[in-house]
Amino acid sequence: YSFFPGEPRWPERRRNLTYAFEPQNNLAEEVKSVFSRAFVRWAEVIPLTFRRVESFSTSDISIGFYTGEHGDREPFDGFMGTLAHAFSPPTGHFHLDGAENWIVSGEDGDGFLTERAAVDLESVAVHEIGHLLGLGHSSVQDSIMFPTISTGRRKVDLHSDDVEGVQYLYGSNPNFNGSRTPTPATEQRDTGSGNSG
Amino acid sequence: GFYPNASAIPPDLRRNATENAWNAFLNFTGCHAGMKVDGLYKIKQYFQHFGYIPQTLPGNFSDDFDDILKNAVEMYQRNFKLNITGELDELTLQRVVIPRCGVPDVVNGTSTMLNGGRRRTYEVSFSGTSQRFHAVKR
Repeated sequence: YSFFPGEPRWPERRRNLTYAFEPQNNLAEEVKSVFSRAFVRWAEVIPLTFRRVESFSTSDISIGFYTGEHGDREPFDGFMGTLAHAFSPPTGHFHLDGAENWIVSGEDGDGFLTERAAVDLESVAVHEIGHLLGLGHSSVQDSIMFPTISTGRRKVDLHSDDVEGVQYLYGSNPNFNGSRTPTPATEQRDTGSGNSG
Repeated sequence: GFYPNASAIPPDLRRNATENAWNAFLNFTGCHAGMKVDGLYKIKQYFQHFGYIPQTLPGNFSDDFDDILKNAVEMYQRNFKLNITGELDELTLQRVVIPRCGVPDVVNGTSTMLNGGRRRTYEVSFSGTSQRFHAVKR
């Protein structure tokens, strides 16, 4: 796991976060529920809560689907390519590329969707929430915070690498007993040399 | 578009993965330092977007496989745990064209992927009786 430079995180006084959706997207309840599930995955392991509200302008986290240039000088590039981006704490901006084919059912069975030209929305949501919380990209391929996701792939369970990273920032959820972690870390890190790359 | 599952995507809307704009990068397979290939500037722009080439450099890149690109490729290969060849080999480009998050992997020249986003050292000791591992952040 890694962090953004300076290890930004939500301050102590802002641990009960709210999120809202871009009103102009007119998202169906089924789509919004995908994000709710994604937030729960992180809330299970850290002492933060996430509550959906209607006020897009005052929520801590704002979620929206956009195409092309959308005001942050990070334009989306159309079908495939870049899928989404999110900002480090405490900015709270979470943008997704509206040009993609998004699968919202959350059903797959074996971790792989059949459609090769569609992207699993919950997988991307869980990843971007990691950025909203302060995690950078990880070189652990099975982690949520690995930068790429193949079309048709569904990856929503936090890896121990993700859990360790986010708990470094916020500590552990008192109700978290560690059993949620589905996959063990397969590599040794922190050998003491610090910076690399 | 939003679809409850893959089968719900109308056939006429199914676009296969070859429409990914980055797939054109596969044409650069085998390119290495010293070569000049039409369109190579586009992959330099890709690497700059994700931080592997400094934002301080102007984006009007040449088509030369120069040291800037070689360094970017090596850093990318290191981050993604690929063989560090400095060339646009097949495995590297197969990774490059996969859809991804838009957040850069490298910020201000420091990779955020290989423990580079933080600097930590540990003082390590083992308790003889409990065999428990202790680490102190410095």
